[in-house]
Amino acid sequence: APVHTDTGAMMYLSNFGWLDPSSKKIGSQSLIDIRKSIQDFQAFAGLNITGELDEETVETMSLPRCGVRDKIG
Amino acid sequence: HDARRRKRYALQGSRWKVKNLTYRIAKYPRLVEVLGRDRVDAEIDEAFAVWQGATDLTFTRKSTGKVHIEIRFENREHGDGDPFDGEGGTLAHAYFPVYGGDAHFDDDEKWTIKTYRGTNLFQVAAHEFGHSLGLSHSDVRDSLMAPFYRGYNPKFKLHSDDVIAIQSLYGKKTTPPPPPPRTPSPARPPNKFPITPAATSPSSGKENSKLCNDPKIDAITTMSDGNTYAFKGSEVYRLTDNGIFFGYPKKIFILFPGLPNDIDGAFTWSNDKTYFFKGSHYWRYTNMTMDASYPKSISDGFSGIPTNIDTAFVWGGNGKIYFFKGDQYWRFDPARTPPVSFGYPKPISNWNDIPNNLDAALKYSNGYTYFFKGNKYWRFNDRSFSIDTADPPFPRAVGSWWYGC
Repeated sequence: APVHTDTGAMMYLSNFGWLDPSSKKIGSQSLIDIRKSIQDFQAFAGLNITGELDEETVETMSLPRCGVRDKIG
Repeated sequence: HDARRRKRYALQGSRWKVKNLTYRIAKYPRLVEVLGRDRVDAEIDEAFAVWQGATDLTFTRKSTGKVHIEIRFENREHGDGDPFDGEGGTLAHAYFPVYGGDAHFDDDEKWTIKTYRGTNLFQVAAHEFGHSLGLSHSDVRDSLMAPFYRGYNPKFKLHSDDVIAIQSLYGKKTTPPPPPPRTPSPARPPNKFPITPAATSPSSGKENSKLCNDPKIDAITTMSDGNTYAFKGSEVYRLTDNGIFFGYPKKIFILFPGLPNDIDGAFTWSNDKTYFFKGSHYWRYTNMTMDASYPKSISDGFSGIPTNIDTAFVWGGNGKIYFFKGDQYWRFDPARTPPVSFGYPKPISNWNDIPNNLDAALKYSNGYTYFFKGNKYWRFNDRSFSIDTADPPFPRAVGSWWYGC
């Protein structure tokens, strides 16, 4: 799913280790968790830490990159 | 990665217990015919050399058999449960040492070598091999181990964050102290050389044996990527501060497609293009790609310059282009009309003890101009317009000072 959609962004965060792995699927993540995951990713990528899927964050998620997870559990 | 923590590298937690690692390209990219198999090999060699330059790790490429790190170009689902996603998005992934260390590249990408177009193979490979060695992603945006692709960089060098990371796993490089560098006497402290990602130790006998036995070269130049290349017969040597870059010499026709063997001279101009001369023609390259409509006749672009030159270089003293042949030299100034002023050629004896019939000449990254003939070289002092005085004096043996003999 394209990252500019919520589902796409959740997939991205999940693929690269930013969502709590204990959650079985994206839908079960509470809003607070997701907000926290977005903040963690924004801090890692050097973005403004808003907790929102703002334009800059979605743009960064669209960049070509390495497939290895950012956060190794 | 804790948001409040200072930005820096991250380790996955495993590393290799051996220092001499082997690798093999088990599956080449679909574009291998376009790129050239040997150029893909050279690009992967250089990606490993990045890490060899900062540690005592060594990397040896094998074409068959079991190796530590296997490299494959695959697309979509390729058997490891981590499918690629077509062009763009994920470019490659690699496994940490505890999981085998292999590296996979998405073969739907347009992999390219030494050009700004497409996806630069060296840059992505050097990153993935960081994972193969135990590095995780860094949140230092400019480091090699940051997860986002940053495009071709002809002047690539490891970020200090990457160096600290890899040395925290495998220690600092402890190879024997390099021979006295060829940089000038303390009177003029040497320029800070760019961190050559290569092994900076003198090369193993293999790479430089030919040059040690017969140090005469055809031409030498520092190209726009900041690296210095010596040309001899059908081969090209990439030089480090103390010897031959790991994995060289390579065939000229592979690295510089379209360029003939046994060239006469070469220089790199302020437009970042490199000009090669042979007989009555010259070739122009951007990095290692020949520009369209070349070769040309020397008279078409370098009017007033003879054919079959001995060497050509940009003099550090005035930034003009000089051509040497036999016992004469010509000064070529593209900004003047005519570019070769009246009164040229002049006798080489004007250059105070620089010999006639030179092999090569170069303005090196330390700002000095060097002249090469047979197994000797001279360093020129631009200010005094004479051969530099130093201990030991010039001429010096080129093999031990330039080729790591």
